[in-house]
Amino acid sequence: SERLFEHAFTGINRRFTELFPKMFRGGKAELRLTNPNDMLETGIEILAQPPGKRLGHIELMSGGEKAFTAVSLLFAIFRYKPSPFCILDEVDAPLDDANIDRYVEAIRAMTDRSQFIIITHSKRTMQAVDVLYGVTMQEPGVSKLVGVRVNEAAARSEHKRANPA
Amino acid sequence: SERLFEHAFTGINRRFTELFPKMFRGGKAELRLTNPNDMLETGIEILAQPPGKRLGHIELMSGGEKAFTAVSLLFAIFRYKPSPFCILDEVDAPLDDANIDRYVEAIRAMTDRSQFIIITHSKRTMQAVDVLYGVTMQEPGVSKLVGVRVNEAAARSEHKRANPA
Amino acid sequence: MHIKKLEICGFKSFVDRTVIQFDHDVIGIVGPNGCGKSNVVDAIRWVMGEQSAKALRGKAMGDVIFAGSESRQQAGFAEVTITFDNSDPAGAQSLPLEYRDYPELAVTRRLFHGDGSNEYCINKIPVRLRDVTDVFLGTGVGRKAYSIVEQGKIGLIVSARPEDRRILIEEAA
Amino acid sequence: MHIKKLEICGFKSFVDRTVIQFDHDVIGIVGPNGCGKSNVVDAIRWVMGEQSAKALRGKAMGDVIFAGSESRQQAGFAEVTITFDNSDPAGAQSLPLEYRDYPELAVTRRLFHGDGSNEYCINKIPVRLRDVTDVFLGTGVGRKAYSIVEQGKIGLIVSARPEDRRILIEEAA
Ligand SMILES: Nc1ncnc2c1ncn2[C@@H]1O[C@H](COP(=O)(O)OP(=O)(O)OP(=O)(O)O)[C@@H](O)[C@H]1O
Ligand SMILES: Nc1ncnc2c1ncn2[C@@H]1O[C@H](COP(=O)(O)OP(=O)(O)OP(=O)(O)O)[C@@H](O)[C@H]1O
Ligand SMILES: [Mg+2]
Ligand SMILES: [Mg+2]
Repeated sequence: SERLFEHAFTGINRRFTELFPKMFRGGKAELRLTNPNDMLETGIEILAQPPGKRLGHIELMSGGEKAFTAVSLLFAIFRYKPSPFCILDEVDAPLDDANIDRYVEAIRAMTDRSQFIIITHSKRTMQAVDVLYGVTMQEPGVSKLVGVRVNEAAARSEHKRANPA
Repeated sequence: SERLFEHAFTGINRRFTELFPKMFRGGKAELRLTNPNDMLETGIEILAQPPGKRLGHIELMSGGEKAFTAVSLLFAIFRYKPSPFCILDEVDAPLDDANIDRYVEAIRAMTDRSQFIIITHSKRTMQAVDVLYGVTMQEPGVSKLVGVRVNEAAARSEHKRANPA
Repeated sequence: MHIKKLEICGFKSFVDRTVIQFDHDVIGIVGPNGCGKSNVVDAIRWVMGEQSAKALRGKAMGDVIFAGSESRQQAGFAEVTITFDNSDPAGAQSLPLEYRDYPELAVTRRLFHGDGSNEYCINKIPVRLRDVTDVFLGTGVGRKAYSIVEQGKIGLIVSARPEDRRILIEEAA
Repeated sequence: MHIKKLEICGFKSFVDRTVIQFDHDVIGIVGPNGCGKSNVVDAIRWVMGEQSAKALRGKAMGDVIFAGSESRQQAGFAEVTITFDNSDPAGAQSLPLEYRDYPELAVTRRLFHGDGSNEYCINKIPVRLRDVTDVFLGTGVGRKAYSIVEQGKIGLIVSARPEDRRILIEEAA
């Protein structure tokens, strides 16, 4: 319904405008309705300005900036209405090292409400998870779960950071 | 013209069917014309079968398999008609470590005819190039070339491998 | 409603029964290209009641059944069971009455080759698809537009037309 | 016709004159997201005569001129020079007669803010756009459909409709 959509849009936009500068360490961003008078049909535009750069539509940004802006939006929606779990399949592929650190940091901050399942090829991301499952196809065409590595250090230090004594 | 297209298609397809099993260490692939009777309008389908798996259209493969199949096709076109240089912008983003090794190995095999410019975030790819240019934006919005690292070891050992005494 | 474990059998490339334990906050899944990581995501979507074959990267629903390989023949059925932790009273309250007292909630989906009809169970009791979707809707687990980000989907959000992007907001509304 | 060097000035985020030497077989370009790596690719496309603003990720051709930042104001013009090694006789033969004896071939393109008209030079001599494209066509450098793979383009090859994929073959034909 119209009011629900408007309430969600406002709540998500507020979180997005807060979260973007945190994730990008600066800059600003917002969502804009293409047709504010029509809540049932309006589209959503994403305007963003990475730190030190000019404000523009998301399509004008670099490949990694676009992806990271979309991730910030997704996380803003997630903060507005957390799901019990969130699955992220190779979302970090276009991100540089600094942005991967901010990506996993943002995920860690949401683990109080939700569980995260992250699929990745990045060694950097792998170091930040609590447990690592490997999937292989030793026998062609047949998937097998192998090797579980529990990241005791990461889990414990993050836990302390989230719950100072 | 029709004959030129047909000649190119045949030459590229031949190289693609040869190159795919080399890149994937097995399996097979081919291009197929959607309308073999109409060289001016026909489309091109890509069929591929990674080692041990079943033959299918490219859209049925995993994200990385699709990308690596497309890379094999691009390299096949390149071998049919080499350009003096080739620019690859973050082509390796969805690839696992083994496929990145095969990607750079295939590039190295073509350096007798062409020069390659590779943009990447992957440390693995970075170790395989001859020279590494870093671009930064210390001053926001202003690009600056920094640091050049010449990979003497890589260049020399690859050169030896390509030109056994 | 955290996930406790996922059991996959005969689903896509997981022909052998595979059990994945999910008792951590942040779980990483890694492996070479094509080894089956995204298939795990498909299994979760499927057991949650996904009805679109396209959303599962197939042409028909039967495409989720292990189709055979060099060394194995086609599976007779695909089955996935997802088990949720139901120990949080707040989470339990959002469930239909009959499930509130269970410490765990196990949802199973099964599809037989050639059959075409899906079977659903909750805690081993056969139910209909709508019982499954009711459970997921109430607990918020069903909000997959933004809680399941498939490979390549981030790029779609970026390049989407403004009218198509509203789905993200609608699902959270 | 290997590239010897690229000089970029006032083009997109390269407001300061930047010189990149290309005297190796395999050159890697790295850096953080948004630092300007793909802009280098755009610079090469642009100096080779690209006429579509969209292909350069802009709305109008003037978008390639440095548009200003927090600390700098807009640039008055964009200029890119690409210098090729012309020491290979086989490569030289594919050039128009007047350029065959030069050891190097330097192509320059310049666009002034507000002006709208592009200037082209080959070895500092003003020429027309078609002279530039003739040079590139003959040497095979112009086959950019498959020799310049932009960020995300691999995904487009995968998901392209069969009719759209033929461009790759046509360009090599
Ligand atoms: N019904 C099926 N039966 C057997 N194998 C299947 C079936 N459906 C998909 N597959 C196989 O599963 C593989 C794809 O797995 P998946 O997409 O999970 O890979 P991935 O690990 O995510 O790889 P990437 O890192 O490249 O994204 C493909 O090789 C495909 O052939
Ligand atoms: N005309 C212009 N003037 C100033 N800055 C510009 C101009 N055009 C583009 N830019 C800036 O250049 C940056 C994009 O650079 P580019 O696409 O080369 O990044 P990249 O290094 O490839 O990053 P990624 O790793 O994310 O792909 C953007 O931040 C954009 O704002
Ligand atoms: Mg995948
Ligand atoms: Mg880029």
